[in-house]
Amino acid sequence: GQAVIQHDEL
Amino acid sequence: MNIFRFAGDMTHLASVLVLLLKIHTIKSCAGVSLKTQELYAIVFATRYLDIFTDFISLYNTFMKLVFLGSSFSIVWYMRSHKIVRRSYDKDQDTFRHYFLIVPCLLLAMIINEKFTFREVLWTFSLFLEAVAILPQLVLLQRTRNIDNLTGQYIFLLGAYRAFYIFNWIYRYFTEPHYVHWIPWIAGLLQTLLYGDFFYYYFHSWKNNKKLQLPA
Repeated sequence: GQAVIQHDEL
Repeated sequence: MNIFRFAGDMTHLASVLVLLLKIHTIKSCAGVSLKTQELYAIVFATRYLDIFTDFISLYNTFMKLVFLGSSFSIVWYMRSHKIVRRSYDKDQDTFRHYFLIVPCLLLAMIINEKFTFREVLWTFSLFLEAVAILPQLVLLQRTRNIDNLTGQYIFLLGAYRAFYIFNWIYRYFTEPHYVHWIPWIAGLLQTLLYGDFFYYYFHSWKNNKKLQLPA
């Protein structure tokens, strides 16, 4: 999986 | 970005602005639960840890600053402002919200997408937000009187997460591999908690009478 999960929602 | 999510963000923004406006203009926080406001400040503080490390968009960063700023200033108003604090009903606002924080933190340690500091706190913020309204709903049933602005605040706060559910459904069908069970379940539970409030809010609006939750 990705290193850090990017959350694009508020 | 899709229309459901934008509508949800605007509804959420409207809810905090309604509350901030109420407190700032009439210098009163009668009927507002400080516990819920403190929980929301914790929700935003633990959810937006990435505000300085991950730049998504100007909109995203701007809205994060607005939510952080508004939630902390509402808590400041209710705790420290010499006039506003007098209208805070601490004898009625007795929900032990720390009993919400610990279980949410433990649950986030167990159920998360990745066991890292930021991801666990992000998950914690989702679980905490799902239950953050409880002190406010309990206070409402205790005080029974609810002024229009507080009623609108709670209605908008519940509606925003309902819009997000439509956003998640839309993204599930339009973006391959877009699956995030944790916010989906937490968001659904959160919206369901508003269920009876919505019911009484709608009936009071329909019959054009004062909103009263059953004791």
